Amino acid sequence: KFYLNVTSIPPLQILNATRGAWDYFHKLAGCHAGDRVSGLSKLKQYFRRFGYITTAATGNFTDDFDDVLESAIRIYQKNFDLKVTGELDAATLRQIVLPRCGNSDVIDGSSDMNAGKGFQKTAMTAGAARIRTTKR
Amino acid sequence: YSFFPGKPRWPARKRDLIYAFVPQNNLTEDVKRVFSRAFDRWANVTPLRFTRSGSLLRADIVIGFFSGDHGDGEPFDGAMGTLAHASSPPTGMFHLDGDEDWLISDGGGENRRILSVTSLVDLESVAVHEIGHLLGLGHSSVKDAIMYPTIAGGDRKVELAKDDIEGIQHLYGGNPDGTASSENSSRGRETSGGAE
Repeated sequence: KFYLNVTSIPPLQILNATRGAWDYFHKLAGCHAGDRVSGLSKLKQYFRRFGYITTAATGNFTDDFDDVLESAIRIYQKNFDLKVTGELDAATLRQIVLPRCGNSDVIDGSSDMNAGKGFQKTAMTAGAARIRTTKR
Repeated sequence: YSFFPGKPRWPARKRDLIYAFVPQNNLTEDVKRVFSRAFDRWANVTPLRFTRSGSLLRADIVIGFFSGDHGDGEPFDGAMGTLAHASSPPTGMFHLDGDEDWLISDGGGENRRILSVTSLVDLESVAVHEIGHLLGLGHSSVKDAIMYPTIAGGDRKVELAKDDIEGIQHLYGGNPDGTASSENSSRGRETSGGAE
């Protein structure tokens, strides 16, 4: 639907604003390495979707908070100038659930998102099996 | 700013790019004007020019709204979530999620919060971002940059930031007819030059 201006939006539309597609991830707050929590596999799919996990697996992720996930979180935190903890802290989750562009942040296993700010090119490291990425 | 691997860009012979809308969307002029404004923002700071065409055959860039799986391997996910995606040069595919609620007002040139809580997405903000991809820019870590990957519902962010301008001018150079450059735009003021 297209709305010409803010006043044309029905009040109910504002009151019943659709929950974010990824609000579900808020329940993963506080998870850290070694945990097994239902929903972590979906978070891995999210990170795979945006290039942070480059494994060739086609969605068969486990709910384990493993090295692959921790590595993905660290790279994500660097890219979004968050404190790099490797954990699912509140600031990281607030960023993850925001609506966003569907293009990947990490392409072909490396990320230049921070390149303009003097960071070194961030290679995908420990645990992130570098096999191939999907070319659109 | 960042680029796609290999730094693809439109070739030097292609400085006048033609865009067209998927006819099945039956978009109104109000909607099409939003894209025109978004293209202008990039034209103001580059030697590139953008012209709308009614013919897909002539178009370098094709714009369409789609829902769910639309055949490019990157299905949309309903309201919110992913809002749009675009290809790197010289492919020219620009897809937007047809399940979003889009605001198409001419909200002015300034970045601002339109509503405090809403699932409404400012179309021009997303269009300016995706055109950056179509021209060769990747995502940026600079929060004020257009090429920052996320945008909150109800936010309007349409002003090119210094980071965006530096990135695009690295690929194409500045606008020979204008004065806009990264030097005179500290953090994305409305840039002058070109038609303005």
